[in-house]
Amino acid sequence: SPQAEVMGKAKELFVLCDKESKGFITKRDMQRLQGELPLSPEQLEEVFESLDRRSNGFLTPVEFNTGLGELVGLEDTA
Amino acid sequence: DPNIKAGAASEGVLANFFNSLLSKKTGSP
Repeated sequence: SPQAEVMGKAKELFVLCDKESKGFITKRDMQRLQGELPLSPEQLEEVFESLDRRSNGFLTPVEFNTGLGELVGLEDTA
Repeated sequence: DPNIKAGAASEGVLANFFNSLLSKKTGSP
């Protein structure tokens, strides 16, 4: 299914953000993406906070996948 | 869209983030 495909990609995208292969993403990791992605520091912070459901400062693969999955779900219905 | 959370990124920003990551991934070996 397209959703399963997205979830597979989510893992690869997570690895791109998890620069030190810690198994989670911090705000510092997001800030490092600044030069690589066409997003402002503010936007990267917004993305982080949107995905960080528990607001504990760490993005787990599950939270990352959930965020991407919801986005795909939204796009399906749009 | 009322689903957008206060203080959170809009769908557009999130989409931009993921799309940019995707193209970064496909754009590099």
